Amino acid sequence: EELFVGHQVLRVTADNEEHIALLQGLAEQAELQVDFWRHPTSPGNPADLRVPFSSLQAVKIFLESNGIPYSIMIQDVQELLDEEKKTMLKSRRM
Amino acid sequence: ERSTGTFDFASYHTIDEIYNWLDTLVENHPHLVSKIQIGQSYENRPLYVLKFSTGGSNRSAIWLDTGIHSREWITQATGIWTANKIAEEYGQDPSITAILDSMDIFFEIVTNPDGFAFTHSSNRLWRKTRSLNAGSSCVGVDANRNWDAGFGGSGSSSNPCSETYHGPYPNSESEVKAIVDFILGHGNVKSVISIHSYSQMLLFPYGYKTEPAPDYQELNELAKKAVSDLAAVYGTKYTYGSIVDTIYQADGTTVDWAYDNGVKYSFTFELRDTGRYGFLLPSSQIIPTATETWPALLDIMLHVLEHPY
Repeated sequence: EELFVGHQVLRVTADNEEHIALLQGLAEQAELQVDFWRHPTSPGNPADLRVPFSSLQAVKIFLESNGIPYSIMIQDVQELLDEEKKTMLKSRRM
Repeated sequence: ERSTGTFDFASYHTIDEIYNWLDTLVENHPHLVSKIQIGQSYENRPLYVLKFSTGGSNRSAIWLDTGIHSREWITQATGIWTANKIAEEYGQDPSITAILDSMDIFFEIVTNPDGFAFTHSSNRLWRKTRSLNAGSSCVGVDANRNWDAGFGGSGSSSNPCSETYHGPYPNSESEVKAIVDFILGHGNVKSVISIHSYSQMLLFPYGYKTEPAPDYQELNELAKKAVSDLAAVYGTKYTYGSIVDTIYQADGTTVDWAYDNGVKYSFTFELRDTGRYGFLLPSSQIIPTATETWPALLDIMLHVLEHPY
């Protein structure tokens, strides 16, 4: 089973088309393994990126150095997954 | 005796639990609901469709599907709740009763069963099918880029490792081909509604080209009403419009194919996340999500009934 320990989902709000183009460039960098949960569409609309732990620093530096504002939407994906699994088991037991 | 009353609609379920529940629904509503198999998935799982019908032959029909992107769990869960609602409300709610008195509804809840099983067994964030791609170590095709409508355009990817990989050729995925064959074979499907999550949108053709669909005005007005009635339930705000205007160019999608094949009322829902959970929407939001989506679905289905073509 694939685990997502330390993976974070960043909510990025691109201010302009240049930011959007930069974000789309992130998708091309296969080695970063960024998984777009929500694609950048137009300035002001949020984009959500799941970033593996190993790429977090690089992606955050990329966003900060390009002045692209972001927040952490999900602090640790695996924690949420574990919670989801626990809830399912509880419901099944009930 | 098994009953839909003991099924926990407020929880996420495995594919086995959902497939069992389909049979329970049929058992509980034998004069309204039947289960048909329209094909098999890549890994030979049955592709089951619920048929809601009060009789007649080859009536005009509405197609609904959830779960074509397997990680979007809220869609399959909403599908189960909605199918149950259709069965329970026939004979009670005037709208759904009027619809089913002269139309059929076909509802595929687990549209991507291999992907869905994989989200439970190995990777909760799996989106695509599970077909093997020749010459690549990456598995799966984005089933919502595999339809023969602008197939292979820049609004999809030719890279098998991408989450929007369009596949080797249109309808290469048996899960897509089965629906194509079913809808073309039926010949009287008047609406296709494909349900996704999570950006809270109601979208209609086109995605693969910028020119407005010939029925743009009508589809836009209907979408406006539907999202207004959806928002009236819990205040969940949706945006609406054509795919290419509202999000981005997307090629090879379900609803563009349906529209190009004569199905005027083709829509894609993107259900909630009202918070910051994305695909990992807590199960406590299943019932509210399904409950708010119901009036919007009814708006569209009633419009289809009242505007035969």
